[in-house]
Amino acid sequence: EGAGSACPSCGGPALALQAERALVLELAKQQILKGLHLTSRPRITHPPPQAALSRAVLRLQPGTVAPRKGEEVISFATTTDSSTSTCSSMLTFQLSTLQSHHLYHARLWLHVLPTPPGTLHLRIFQRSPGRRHGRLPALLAEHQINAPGWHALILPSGGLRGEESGTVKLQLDCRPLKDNGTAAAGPPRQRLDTAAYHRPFLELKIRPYEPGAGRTRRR
Amino acid sequence: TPICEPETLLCCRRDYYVDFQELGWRDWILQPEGYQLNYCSGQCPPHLAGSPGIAASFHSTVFNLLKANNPSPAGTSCCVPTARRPLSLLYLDGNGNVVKTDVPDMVVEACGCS
Repeated sequence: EGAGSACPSCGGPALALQAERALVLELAKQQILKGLHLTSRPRITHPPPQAALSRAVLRLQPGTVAPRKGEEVISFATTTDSSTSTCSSMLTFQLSTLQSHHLYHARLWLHVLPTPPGTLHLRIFQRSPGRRHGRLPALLAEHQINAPGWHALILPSGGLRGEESGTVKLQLDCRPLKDNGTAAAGPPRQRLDTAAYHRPFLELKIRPYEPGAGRTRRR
Repeated sequence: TPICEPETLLCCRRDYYVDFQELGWRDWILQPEGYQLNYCSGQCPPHLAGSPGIAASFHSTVFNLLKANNPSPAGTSCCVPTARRPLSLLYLDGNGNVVKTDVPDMVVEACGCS
């Protein structure tokens, strides 16, 4: 307010509007970083594609209450092998929060292209952290898919483990099912769609470990 | 709680909207576009001590104690938040993951005299 006015709380000279604005913006930054338990704002080096981001924002629409004292996370996959649209992709996720949080809900969202008629038998393996290459990764889940489009595949939240670096690697393997229900041999013909808009992602619900939970886990 | 007007001297809530664009943070905070950084300011003379701005019972208790014990108390009463609500944020973490979380007690809804 005017230069002559006094601060209503402490009686000192009131701040000039500009100075008050700068102070409030600084306070806002500190309040938000403290509320998110961050020491500084994240540096986004590889933002996900805008199309995939808008899908995620729709899925996590604010206003619906986040889990009490918990977080919902959407982590987009980076496929590591060249054949990005076959069913034998390796999906890599960066999830450093898995080290410090309890994971209690996990789903893998995949977009399946329109495929020849028939059911697709999909198996999801996880290359366990620290395991030597060449050994079979652990089978996490099996699903049967019989329609194109998005599929939310439930994963055992207890089975999903991150490596020290926070990396989670999921190996997909899918085969068309023959009429007698056995998996057809030969190279997988079905195609996953991992293009920008349809990039596979993990949808997780996590909450911080309660104090003392480590003791029970260790025991 | 009265909303602070320029001439308000007594305890009130000052509403302040902060746009994340103005912080230069719209690249990592996806939703909402900003939030109310309200704060409490103003004086709390003795007859207002204990008036929490939203309910009178606490105020009358304190006021009666003041009258009974000492009409001019040594301590002072301060204008403080008496009700706050969480803020739901959707943001990108350092790995490019989308995180949704509720930050508790982020928005001051009511002010009162301690």
